[in-house]
Amino acid sequence: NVSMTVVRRLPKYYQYLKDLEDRGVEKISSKELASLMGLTASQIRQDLNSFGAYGQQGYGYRVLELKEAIKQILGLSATYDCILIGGGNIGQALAKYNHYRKDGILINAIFDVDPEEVARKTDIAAYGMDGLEDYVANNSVDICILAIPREAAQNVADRVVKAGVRAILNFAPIDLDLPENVIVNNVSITDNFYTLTYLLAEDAML
Amino acid sequence: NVSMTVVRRLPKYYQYLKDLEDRGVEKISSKELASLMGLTASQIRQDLNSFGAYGQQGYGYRVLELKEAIKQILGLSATYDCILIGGGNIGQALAKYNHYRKDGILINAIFDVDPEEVARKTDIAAYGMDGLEDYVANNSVDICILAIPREAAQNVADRVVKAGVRAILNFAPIDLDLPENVIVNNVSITDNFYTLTYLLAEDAML
Ligand SMILES: NC(=O)c1ccc[n+]([C@@H]2O[C@H](COP(=O)([O-])OP(=O)(O)OC[C@H]3O[C@@H](n4cnc5c(N)ncnc54)[C@H](O)[C@@H]3O)[C@@H](O)[C@H]2O)c1
Ligand SMILES: NC(=O)c1ccc[n+]([C@@H]2O[C@H](COP(=O)([O-])OP(=O)(O)OC[C@H]3O[C@@H](n4cnc5c(N)ncnc54)[C@H](O)[C@@H]3O)[C@@H](O)[C@H]2O)c1
Repeated sequence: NVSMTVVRRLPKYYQYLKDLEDRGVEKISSKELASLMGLTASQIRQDLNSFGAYGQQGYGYRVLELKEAIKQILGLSATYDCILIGGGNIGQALAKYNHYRKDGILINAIFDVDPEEVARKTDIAAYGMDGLEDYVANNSVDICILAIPREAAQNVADRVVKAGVRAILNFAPIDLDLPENVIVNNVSITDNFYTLTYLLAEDAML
Repeated sequence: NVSMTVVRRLPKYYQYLKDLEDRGVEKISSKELASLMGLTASQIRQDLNSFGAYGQQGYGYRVLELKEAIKQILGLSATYDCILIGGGNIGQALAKYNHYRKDGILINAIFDVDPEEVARKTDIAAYGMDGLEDYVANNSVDICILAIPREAAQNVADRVVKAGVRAILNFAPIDLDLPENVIVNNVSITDNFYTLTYLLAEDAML
């Protein structure tokens, strides 16, 4: 199988290939793609070969064909029904960002302890937390996004999994303790700040 | 020097040690810390040894001492003056999140093409884009956060660097082309969604 390190590079390939397609470029060599993306040509060949044979010796890669292949590998040819729990600052930013809809990632409902406040700020249907289990039982839910305070995250995640949801995108700064068969991806915006402060502190010491 | 893979694990150590301190735990063995964090004891010893000798054979690590050491390595014992460019959805979420202030990461001003709209939603001073260079010349700016549309990001980043800012946290989905001596960290929320869709698509194929 393919390592997650390679998988995590795929979105970057996908972005660059979309840009090339927008610019009308039909084919590109691994060398040209490498210099564009700041990688080596052998890294590109190695990454892409782990998913199948795409390029041709001496010809390079067909941009449209490779883009579609990566889109397929990333699962973006399907659509995903999502619920968002927590319609606060982060939740609102996610709900209002329409690029996700273009990728087939649809936020269909928001759950919050204060649904009236949430409903004032967004057009997506907002529900109280007591409506969660009924909603999951009667609607398709592929992904649950958690944008709630850290203290509430484990309890709410347990409810979501018990209700039958199998994938969680978690913005709360806590490692959720969930069954093996649940896919969890933690997003930490704060860690990105810490990387900068580390590098600035290192700079200052040089 | 220390590899960035290890550096990117430090925020997680920092979070766990803060939690242990809150719970009044004074010392912890690498084995106990490993089981708590889902790592191996040898990984923990290897990571921490790359920054200096912290644990004692047979005794383990002093929680407070190790936490302070990691805080120091992450540069969090200093304060960082930040400006935020783009006071839209993401910008507002960052501006309103007060955990950063506790870490000494201070957002002191927001710049936007529509500063009146931004000023309505937050207490932080909001300026038009023509005030950028003057502000950087007359105030301390350690980090610039970019939360603007992709099309505007390169031009704005060039202005920010020309004005003298050396570190950028970029939320726009584009790789900025900047001089070597500028520290840039790209945050991609979208990539986290793609990781989930990849894993869901993989699951569906099994
Ligand atoms: N805003 C940021 O920049 C940022 C950065 C890093 C991490 N985070 C994390 O993201 C999460 C969301 O942050 P935010 O800034 O959007 O917070 P917020 O306070 O603006 O929003 C939280 C929302 O969750 C709701 N809520 C609270 N308890 C709940 C519960 N038990 N069940 C359901 N809903 C509940 C609140 O009513 C509110 O609408 C937090 O865990 C935070 O630590 C935020
Ligand atoms: N919201 C999300 O969930 C999300 C997810 C992934 C990536 N992003 C990226 O983050 C960035 C910000 O997203 P958002 O959702 O906050 O967008 P937004 O449209 O809500 O906010 C953008 C802000 O930038 C300002 N602006 C536009 N052009 C400008 C310029 N030339 N100079 C200065 N200010 C300018 C606008 O007035 C607005 O206040 C975008 O690049 C977006 O692609 C957002």
